[in-house]
Amino acid sequence: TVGCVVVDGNGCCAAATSTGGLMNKLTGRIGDSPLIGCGTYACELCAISCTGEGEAIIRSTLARDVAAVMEYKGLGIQEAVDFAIKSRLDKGQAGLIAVSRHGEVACGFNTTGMFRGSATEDGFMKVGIW
Amino acid sequence: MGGWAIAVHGGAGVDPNLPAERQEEAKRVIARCLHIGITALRGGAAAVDVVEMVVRELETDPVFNSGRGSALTRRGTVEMEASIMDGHGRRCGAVSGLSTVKNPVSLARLVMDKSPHSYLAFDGAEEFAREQGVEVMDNSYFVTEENVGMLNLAKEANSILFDYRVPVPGVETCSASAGSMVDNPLQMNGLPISVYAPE
Repeated sequence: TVGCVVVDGNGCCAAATSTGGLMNKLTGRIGDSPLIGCGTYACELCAISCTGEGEAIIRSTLARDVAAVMEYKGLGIQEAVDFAIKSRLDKGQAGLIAVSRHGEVACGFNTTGMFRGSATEDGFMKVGIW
Repeated sequence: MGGWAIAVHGGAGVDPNLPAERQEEAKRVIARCLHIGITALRGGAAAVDVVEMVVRELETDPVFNSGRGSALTRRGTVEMEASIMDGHGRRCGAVSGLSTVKNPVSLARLVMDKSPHSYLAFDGAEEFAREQGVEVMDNSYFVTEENVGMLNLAKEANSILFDYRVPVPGVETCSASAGSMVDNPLQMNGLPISVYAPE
């Protein structure tokens, strides 16, 4: 699974996710990536793209949950990501990346690693796995 | 306003034994795609155009599980899926079950921009792709030798019905039932991490 989240110079957020799914999956299986609110979500506040065990991401509507705790609990983006990863996945394992309309980036995962990279206008850039 | 920002991922559940050269290769692809997005954002591009552009690049590179290099179904075919969402107006588009479209994320974008719906799947999505004239490829374009090997490993393990386990090379046997899960600290969804290695 691959994904990208962006907030542009006008403060607009967007997210996109694409995947082949799980190796040796049954034909006809739908994962989380195309399900808006599960593997992918964007609104005025933030944008999120998820990856990992699709069935857990779907059950927890993971991407929308990050946006919801920002909207209703007023959490910051990294706090919201940590909350969702820690308390929404039950025994499932997944990771996600997120940006906020204020130009912040965040990520979280409870797997051994997640291929990821991020950059901001003030010159920050990072690429990581573990 | 805090300025622009971008983040990219290539999948979670990385096999902790991933060889160093594979790690470096993955990092190079991520860095290259980040730079494509950074250049576009510096040029004033809109967020929804940048996410599509970056995910297209990731789909085209076989290193990650999407587009070319997608994981395979039990029949050895690809069934790709993608979605895109514009926070401005919360518009969205999604596709599933694609087997010929070179860049699924761009078809999802067309569903968002050029159709009255937000999600098309399987035959309907393929039909819409032809109507919209997007680039389609023969199924073999998407199938890599490495993924055929991974699929065969999974089938040999004969445990795919339950735990999608792909035996780690050198492991004599691989439990065939979900019940006899080995308590392996590196689990994902209660399954051995090796299942998700290609991810």
